[in-house]
Amino acid sequence: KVTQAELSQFYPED
Amino acid sequence: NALIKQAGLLKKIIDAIKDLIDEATLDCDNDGIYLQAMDSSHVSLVTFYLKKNLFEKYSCNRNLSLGINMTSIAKILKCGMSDDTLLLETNNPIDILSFKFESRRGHKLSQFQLRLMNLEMERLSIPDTEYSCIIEMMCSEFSKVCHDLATIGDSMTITCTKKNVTFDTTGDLGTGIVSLKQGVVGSENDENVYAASIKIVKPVSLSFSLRYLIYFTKASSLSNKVILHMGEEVPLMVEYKIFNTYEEEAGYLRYFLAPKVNE
Repeated sequence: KVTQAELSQFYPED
Repeated sequence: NALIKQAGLLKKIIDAIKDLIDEATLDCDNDGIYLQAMDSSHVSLVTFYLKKNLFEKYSCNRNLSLGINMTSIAKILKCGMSDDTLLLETNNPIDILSFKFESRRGHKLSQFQLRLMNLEMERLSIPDTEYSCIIEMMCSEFSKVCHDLATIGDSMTITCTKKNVTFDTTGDLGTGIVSLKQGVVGSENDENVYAASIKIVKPVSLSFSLRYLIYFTKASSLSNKVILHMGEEVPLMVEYKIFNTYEEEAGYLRYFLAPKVNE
């Protein structure tokens, strides 16, 4: 199943 | 204080992001103006940096964070003509941003004030990334590929190898694939050469939502070329360089888009 990832999965919060 | 020679340039920059984000802060220091904001679904992020040399005159003697509503600033910028000069100023206390437009021949002056907002923005930290593939192509070509493939499918897979970059999609009606060969990007004997300049460390193939990619192509009027930065397991970075009226590089507009992943 293909799903849309969110940016927070790749970049930490500042 | 920031004086920009052509108000139309700032309008183009804001128009390229206003449909993606509702609000953002303009972080100003003595070197320039920086913005970072995520769209409401947290799938894409936009940043821009307007360096001091984008402006005819620029001064900022202390760090400022100006909370802006994008629809509102776009409305004000629409009131000026694209070849007006535009002076941006803040008052003290900092609760408004003033816009003074002056026509090229100096016969018309207009002034608008934008009420600033107190924004608590979620901020992501984007590390310096070594991308596996850097693809440079004409903006118009990237825009056409995205719009064409969006008529067929919802997402687009970008596959980059040493020899070419391919864009493909699948939808209910069928499939579409566009391939651009590695080669010089630009004009040759007054004819556009539609190819891609590829710098590659390792081949990459990733899928992205076309809806967001199409939002990004609104920046196409800023530059001739767009640069796609791709790496395994990292969001795509779509970069448009910003030039001042002397054609010097004076900043950038970057969009980041999280990939679609197989679960």
